Amino acid sequence: GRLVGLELHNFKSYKGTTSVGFGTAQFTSIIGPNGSGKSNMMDAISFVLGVRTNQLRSSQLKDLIYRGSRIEEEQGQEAEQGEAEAEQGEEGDPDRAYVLALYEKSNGETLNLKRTITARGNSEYRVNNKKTTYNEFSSLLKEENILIKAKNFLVFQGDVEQIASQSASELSKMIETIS
Amino acid sequence: GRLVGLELHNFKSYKGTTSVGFGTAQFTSIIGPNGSGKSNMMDAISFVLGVRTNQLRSSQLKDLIYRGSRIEEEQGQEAEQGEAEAEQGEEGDPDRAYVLALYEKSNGETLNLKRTITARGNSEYRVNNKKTTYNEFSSLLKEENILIKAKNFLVFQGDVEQIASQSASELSKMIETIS
Amino acid sequence: RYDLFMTAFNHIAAKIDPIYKELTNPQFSTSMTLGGGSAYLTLEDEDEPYLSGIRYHAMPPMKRFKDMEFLSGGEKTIAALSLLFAIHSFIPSPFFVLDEVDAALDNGNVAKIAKYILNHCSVDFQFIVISLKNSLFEKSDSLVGIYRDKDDNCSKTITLDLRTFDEAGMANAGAGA
Amino acid sequence: RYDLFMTAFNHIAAKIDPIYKELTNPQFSTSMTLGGGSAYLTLEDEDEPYLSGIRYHAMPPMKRFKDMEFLSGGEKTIAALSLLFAIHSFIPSPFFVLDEVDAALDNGNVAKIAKYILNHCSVDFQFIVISLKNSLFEKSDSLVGIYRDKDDNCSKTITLDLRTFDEAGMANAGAGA
Ligand SMILES: Nc1ncnc2c1ncn2[C@@H]1O[C@H](COP(=O)(O)OP(=O)(O)OP(=O)(O)O)[C@@H](O)[C@H]1O
Ligand SMILES: Nc1ncnc2c1ncn2[C@@H]1O[C@H](COP(=O)(O)OP(=O)(O)OP(=O)(O)O)[C@@H](O)[C@H]1O
Ligand SMILES: [Mg+2]
Ligand SMILES: [Mg+2]
Repeated sequence: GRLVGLELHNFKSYKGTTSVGFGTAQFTSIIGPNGSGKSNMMDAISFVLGVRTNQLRSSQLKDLIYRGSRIEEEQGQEAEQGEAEAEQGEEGDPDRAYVLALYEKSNGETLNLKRTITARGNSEYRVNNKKTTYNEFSSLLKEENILIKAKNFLVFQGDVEQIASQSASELSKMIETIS
Repeated sequence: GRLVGLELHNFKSYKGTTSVGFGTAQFTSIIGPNGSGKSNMMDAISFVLGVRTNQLRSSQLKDLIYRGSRIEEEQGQEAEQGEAEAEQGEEGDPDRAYVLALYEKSNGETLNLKRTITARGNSEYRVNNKKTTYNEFSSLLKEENILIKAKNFLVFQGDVEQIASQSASELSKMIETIS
Repeated sequence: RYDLFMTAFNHIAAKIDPIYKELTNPQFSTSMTLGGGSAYLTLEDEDEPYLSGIRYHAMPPMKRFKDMEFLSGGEKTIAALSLLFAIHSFIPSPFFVLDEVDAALDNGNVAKIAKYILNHCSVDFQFIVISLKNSLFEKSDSLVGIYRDKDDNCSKTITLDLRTFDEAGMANAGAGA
Repeated sequence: RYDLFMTAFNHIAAKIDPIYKELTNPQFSTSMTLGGGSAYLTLEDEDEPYLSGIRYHAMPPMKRFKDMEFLSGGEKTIAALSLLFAIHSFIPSPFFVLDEVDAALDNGNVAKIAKYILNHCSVDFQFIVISLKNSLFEKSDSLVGIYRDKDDNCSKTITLDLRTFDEAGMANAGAGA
């Protein structure tokens, strides 16, 4: 199978709906300046497949929803310029987000994989628009050799060297997950 | 003051004596392919100033001495080619190493800073060839604003991002060491 | 459980060395090293392997040290990618997403990674690679360019299929990036 | 103890923002952002600061998030270097050794780092930088080239003073590297 395209809706730095198609390309590169949103795109792919939030540089699901306004500092540091701007931004921020992945199986059948963050802060999985549980979702992916627990096909920024120098027991755990 | 030059003797991947001069350059770059020995050169600078071995990607001082032969595998994996070669290498390996740094103070006076790894596996500090203790050595460096404990002037490979995302208490500890 | 584990381990252990040799293959690098490096996996406890660890040893071409902690940053990156590709040979996930894995690599090694990807990507093995180095991304089939829309304060994307360009067209595309 | 700590803190806190602005200074980047970013330090406990923490906030140009965990890899690198340079302004160590700090930086940011180094290096502030990116090392006064001597199985060095080359000579030296 292959990943044919993605649709991000208010996910991280992607406001509104953004569609990206991979076409028939077997080797696609994502490029752009620092801070433009490249790793956020990888987070979108990881998110839709069911990877946990703490792997996506966020502590809670709400952090994954697009925010246009200034973050309220815990210590109330808002004395800086743009106080009024921050207020207005708060109102404009969306309260839900989703990522949709178009996946084409080797037999030509297309799967619409969708994961949504609801206003209550939960996440909901759908396959071809039919709601499913996390477990059903991940076993469907397992049939396609996409092992979310092992994450052997995802290398997050800065993690590559650690893969070689992980401890003997970590490596054995990884092989155990795969077998 | 400034670092005028270095002399490495059997230090890490530098066999025999290697001298490097920085001349009057204010901005020097160290370049070379992967695995050539660039970070080992930084380890030499850190070592001679008194930085602890665990910061130099090594668990003991002996690891810092040049080794030409194959490492004996703990599990005795030596069945591979080069068995005889490994034996011969063992004999040829040096049992001591040192790094000498030529440092010129702002007043023009030159300091010869030398740190040696002895055959017994200890390290010895000398300033202008006079043996000194670690504490005298590091207080001499402190006069030159070289703070070995804070290491605020050394950024090891892969560590730069961590400096920005260190915890609030780590940052406070760093400022406390400097003050 | 023992059987499953050992099937996976034996398969991966058999693949790791040829893959490592292909990635460190001297055909690519200018220096005439004798052959690629060598890499292998060993079990700490042969009887109950899933309860103990697996050690990974990699030795770059012309080097003598086998343990990971002696390798440099770039050498570790190559060893890590070899391990991932060896695991993939056992469980062929349909795609890989790699985020700036080339950060510590010199130009020679970036070229080897690019060559490996071009040799192994297929309809069933898709590579999605985030990179800042044009010596890697210019070899891909297509580019997804991400930029920050300053007015709207968000990220936007444009897609470019490189296969539609011939060599000359490629140079123009680069100028526009 | 309080006085010493606060002297250091106040000095560094006052310097961090101008340095961050200089490093993210839009004069360098092609996009006409309004001004550099902004960075500041805050104390968690004003009364006994040495017992509590110091928080570091940095906001790249045209961005809205202040906390470190929202920054990208490259943005964190710039924030980290700003902090180090701010600390240096309080305790001016005679030299800095930086090992591939440019690994996560795009070409625009590499150019900004190079410009900052060129503007600030002096007889009393020496930079020794390990880098794989020619857009950084070609700007230095001198190069220490390290290569592996295959026969002798060890590292060797050659030194090259770039200041003796004019522009044309520079191009030749690059070809030889
Ligand atoms: N929920 C969110 N809403 C809006 N913007 C966000 C959100 N989460 C993160 N961001 C922004 O995304 C940016 C980081 O993007 P990302 O990490 O993808 O950059 P990158 O392109 O990978 O950069 P680099 O090349 O430096 O790694 C940050 O500047 C941050 O402000
Ligand atoms: N005691 C030692 N004796 C001989 N060689 C050693 C010793 N310690 C480390 N080495 C060798 O040094 C090499 C690593 O060098 P170093 O880390 O300096 O490379 P580097 O130039 O920084 O590479 P990169 O660009 O990948 O970071 C290893 O390949 C290792 O074999
Ligand atoms: Mg990134
Ligand atoms: Mg290195």
